[in-house]
Amino acid sequence: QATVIAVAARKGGVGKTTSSVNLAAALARFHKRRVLLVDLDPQGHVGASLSSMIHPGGAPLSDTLLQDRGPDLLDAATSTRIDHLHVVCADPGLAEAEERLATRIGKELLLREALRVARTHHDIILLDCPPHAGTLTVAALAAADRLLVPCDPGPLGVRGVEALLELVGPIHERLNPDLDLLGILVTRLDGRNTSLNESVLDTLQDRFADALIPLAIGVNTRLAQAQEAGEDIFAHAPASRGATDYRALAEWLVRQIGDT
Amino acid sequence: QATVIAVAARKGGVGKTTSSVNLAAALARFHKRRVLLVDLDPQGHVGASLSSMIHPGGAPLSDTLLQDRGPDLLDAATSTRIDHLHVVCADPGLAEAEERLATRIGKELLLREALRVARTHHDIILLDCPPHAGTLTVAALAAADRLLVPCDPGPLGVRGVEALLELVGPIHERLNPDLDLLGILVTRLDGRNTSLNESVLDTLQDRFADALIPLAIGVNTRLAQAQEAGEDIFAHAPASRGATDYRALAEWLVRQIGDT
Ligand SMILES: Nc1ncnc2c1ncn2[C@@H]1O[C@H](COP(=O)(O)OP(=O)(O)OP(=O)(O)O)[C@@H](O)[C@H]1O
Ligand SMILES: Nc1ncnc2c1ncn2[C@@H]1O[C@H](COP(=O)(O)OP(=O)(O)OP(=O)(O)O)[C@@H](O)[C@H]1O
Ligand SMILES: [Mg+2]
Ligand SMILES: [Mg+2]
Repeated sequence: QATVIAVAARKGGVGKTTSSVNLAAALARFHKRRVLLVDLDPQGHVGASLSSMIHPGGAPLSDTLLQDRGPDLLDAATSTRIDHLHVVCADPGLAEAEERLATRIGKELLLREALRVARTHHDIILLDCPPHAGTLTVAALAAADRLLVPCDPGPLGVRGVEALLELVGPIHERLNPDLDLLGILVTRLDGRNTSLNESVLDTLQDRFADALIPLAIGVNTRLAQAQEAGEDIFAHAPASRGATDYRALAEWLVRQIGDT
Repeated sequence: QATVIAVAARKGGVGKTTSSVNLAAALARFHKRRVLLVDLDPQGHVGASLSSMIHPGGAPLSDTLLQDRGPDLLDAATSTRIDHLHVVCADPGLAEAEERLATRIGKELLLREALRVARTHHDIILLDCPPHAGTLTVAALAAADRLLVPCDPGPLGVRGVEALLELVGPIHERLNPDLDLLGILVTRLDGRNTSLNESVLDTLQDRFADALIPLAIGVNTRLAQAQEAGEDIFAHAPASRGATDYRALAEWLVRQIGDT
């Protein structure tokens, strides 16, 4: 059975997609985990970030989610040039599908159901969430075993963490008692901003002590360049700081979730 | 009659809030415009960014929008320590209000109606939008005269601009024929990333040539520090790069919209 990890944050632009993509790639490349990366953001930036790596295929995700009989996310999955990595891209119809799902009975548990078969075919499933606490993010948290919350080193990023963790309580109680916080990941850490970093890291340490992941992702323009090239960081710049940081994150993650 | 400017981008974290707040402050401080800054993002980051400047007051925005008789946004407005700047903060109930509005008749024109009185009391009204093309963003575009689209210097930011501009067509046709693109504002420009900047700026120039605002906002940690202190950049670090950049943007804006 796979471990399902939701990568979510209310705040926009904190590195949800950059982390989902490169973590998925590192787990597949260096730890031989069978990984399914699912894009739940109608912006479709997972597909954009890996455009040179993804093989054509898979039904539109919006069709898969909207169908009446039991949806199976594997219908929407396709392989990539990276062994062990499969991807479900978000199609433009996903925004409208999210609105149409808003009034469906059991919408919050739809994704959990849609991942049932996928869980037996993969070791790790990563869900990239949109910067919006709507139907898809709630459904992702209801389907997940673990939650990874990226946070950029600014006061608004920290507020974004708090806002997301407020959602976890009710979801834990009513929809998904197994949901566990994997950790808070500081991203886009810029070594030049020592006083801001110090104060933000102090705040995170005070408020979330044990939940703070003991490594951070530094600012590295190679990560954006890799996105521009449509590649993961390991294909684009394997010796870069971004590659080193995400590889270290994958190592930490594998130790945390043990042998699934 | 005020000029209403929506500050919107599908992409998260591109500087919508940072730009709305500091542009509003610059217009009030240096151009003596009567400015109303409205936070349409349930995250409530306008209030957080100006927490040391805002006077208590104003009804919750969600109540104002949900009431049956003609809503008036001025009911939710309050003054600040900056002369000529008033603010409407987003309250935590705004997320739920957005969902409840989704099925209301005429929801797309609600904000336009709610701003009718405010337009006669102010010269410029800025609408900070959430990173989500939902009811509130659509209502903001339906209420606005001009549209400012921040974009960070990365491939996903550029896609975010395209995704937002796709919304403008149908809104222009069916809801708001007066809506005009004010421009695309490049934010968080980091002088060290010359090759990425060049390629992103080239792309923006190719695709949106005349719409690209002829100045950019550079990366400046003082902007995040100001947010941490709950102040606009002019109160926090008036000699900083961030202050200079947003002051130049305000000057450009006043020339563009003329004497309203
Ligand atoms: N460590 C990093 N160093 C440099 N740039 C980064 C880093 N992480 C992310 N970025 C850049 O920051 C921007 C935001 O990252 P990303 O799109 O992954 O965030 P997100 O949380 O998924 O955004 P959204 O809320 O829109 O979904 C992108 O342009 C990305 O290239
Ligand atoms: N020019 C800049 N230099 C440095 N940091 C910046 C700059 N502009 C914005 N930031 C920082 O980047 C982060 C994102 O900015 P901001 O929150 O304004 O974006 P947004 O588009 O409003 O995000 P959201 O999509 O969550 O509403 C914030 O932490 C902010 O402090
Ligand atoms: Mg994303
Ligand atoms: Mg914002």
